[in-house]
Amino acid sequence: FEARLTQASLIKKILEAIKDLVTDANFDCSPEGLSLQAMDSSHVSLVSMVLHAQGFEMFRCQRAVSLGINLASLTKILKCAGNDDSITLRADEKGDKAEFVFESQSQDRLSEFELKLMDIDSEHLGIPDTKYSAIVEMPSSEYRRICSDLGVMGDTVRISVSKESVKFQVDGDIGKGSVCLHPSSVVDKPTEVVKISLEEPVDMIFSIRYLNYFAKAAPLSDTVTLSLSKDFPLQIEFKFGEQMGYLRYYLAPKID
Amino acid sequence: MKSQSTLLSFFETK
Repeated sequence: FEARLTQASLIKKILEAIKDLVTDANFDCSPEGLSLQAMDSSHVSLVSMVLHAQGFEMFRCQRAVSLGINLASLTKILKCAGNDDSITLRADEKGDKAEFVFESQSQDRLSEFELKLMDIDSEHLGIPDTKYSAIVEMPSSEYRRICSDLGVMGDTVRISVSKESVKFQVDGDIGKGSVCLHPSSVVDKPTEVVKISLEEPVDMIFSIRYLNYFAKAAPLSDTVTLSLSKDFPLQIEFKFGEQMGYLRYYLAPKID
Repeated sequence: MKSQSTLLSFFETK
């Protein structure tokens, strides 16, 4: 397996967005691309990442291989890569180590690292194709701000989506608060748009702590999509451009 | 009082 990405910053941002939820994960390499699925230890949330092969500058994978990686170790290695460096990832069939090569844009600096891989027994979950009742698209910076603002007030947030608005409400020890967003009427910048597609109104409660973990993915995409259905896990998606891939989180709801 | 569910009750293990 060998793959080369022009910008190491993408991998660095992906890692930042998942390393607080997951400690070890299998990076699954196949001819289609690189993917990862992992749950947090309490099985409340799940991360699903896909990088399509066509998003790479070069991608070669003769047969599927899983690279079991400790994310703290990978973070240490990626700290040695500049944001604008290209990154080449290599692994052989034995699958006991992975090789990382970082090259500066001017090609005058080359650094190489080898990471020991581990055997990870991970449970793969089948996520059914779902027709969600409510889909909200909003700026990821707005999502991050709401989660961090409301997170200081309480542990859970009630998300209510209607045709007219999406409302985030918190009820905590010191008091309560809410933020309500209406779909944008005037659109200056596509990245500032709030869009709501609704089959039926949804009103659900989630842990703010997890929503805040997911907000770490905000640097990956200008917009975020929240998909909700009653008594079903919330899906939060950050897309890396059109053809590149995505990072999705799933969060189990609080239920009666 | 609402309690936290887990994903295992919604998604099947492959």
